[in-house]
Amino acid sequence: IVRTVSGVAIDKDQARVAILDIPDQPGVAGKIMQALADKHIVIDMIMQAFHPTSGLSSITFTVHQSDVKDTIATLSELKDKLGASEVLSDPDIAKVSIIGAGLAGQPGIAAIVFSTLGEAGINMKMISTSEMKLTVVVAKGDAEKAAKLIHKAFELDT
Amino acid sequence: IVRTVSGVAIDKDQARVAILDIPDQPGVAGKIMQALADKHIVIDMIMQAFHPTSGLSSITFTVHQSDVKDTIATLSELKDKLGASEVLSDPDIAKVSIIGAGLAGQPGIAAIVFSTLGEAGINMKMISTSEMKLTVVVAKGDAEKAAKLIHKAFELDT
Ligand SMILES: C[C@@H](O)[C@H](N)C(=O)O
Ligand SMILES: C[C@@H](O)[C@H](N)C(=O)O
Repeated sequence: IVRTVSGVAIDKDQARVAILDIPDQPGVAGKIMQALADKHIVIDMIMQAFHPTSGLSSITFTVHQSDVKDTIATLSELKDKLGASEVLSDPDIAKVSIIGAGLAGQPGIAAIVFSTLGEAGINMKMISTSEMKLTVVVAKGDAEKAAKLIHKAFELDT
Repeated sequence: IVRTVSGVAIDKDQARVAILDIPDQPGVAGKIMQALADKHIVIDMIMQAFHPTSGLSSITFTVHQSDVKDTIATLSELKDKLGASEVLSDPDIAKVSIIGAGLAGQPGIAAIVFSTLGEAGINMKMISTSEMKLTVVVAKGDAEKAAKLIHKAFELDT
């Protein structure tokens, strides 16, 4: 099972920005993406999860740190047009990604990663997974320690 | 640019479940994952985005439809222990995934996908992206139409 995980990567160049409580209607996300694309902002991650209120949604992006100002400006412009409640941003993030084939079929892997970081007092600000990659977002200052602990938990140095 | 996108896949076997307003503290996600792993529930996607309230977080999962009852039960048990506000579930989802190398560097691709669906009146319930895959979650009844429209938008049949 430990050989399912093949490596850990760190990306400290991103920042996260979110636009909250937008109408959960067809075309809204397209409008937002087009506005960002028009400003030539390269989007790294896009996340839209379950919103507590039916009819509303929120979208979180990660962008390169050099694009944070433009991203906040673009989303803030849209905020009024869309009736969104707010635009949030946080530059203090690092993506720690665990890469491996067939991660998806193994419920225990995320449990190991999350508990390992939890026991070390490292807080996860965001989480995003796919079949090949589990990405946790922590504060920049926690990135190296998080990667080291995960390496150790999956015996990647042996 | 259109050759960056190589295929579209549909997965209609998932359901989504979320636990809302949990403490944004180290160890919390680990506790949740361990409880699910103990029940042998295979988790497909895990999403934790930007929460409007500092100190709180929400986590959304997709699980196989046959695991929805157990997932809701497990999360509901944890809900009181963690002080979470609610557990939400929605069985009417299909994952439509656009696969391609180097998706991440292309801001226009998500804009094309989201606008294409938006113009057809197809609502996106969730969105999750990585460098190699863009996954949108729509109602099961919209899946085939969404995949067809995306195929057409990226000229994948030509
Ligand atoms: C919120 C946003 O994703 C909307 N549901 C759309 O489909 O564009
Ligand atoms: C909410 C949950 O992800 C928490 N921040 C943790 O690190 O476990």
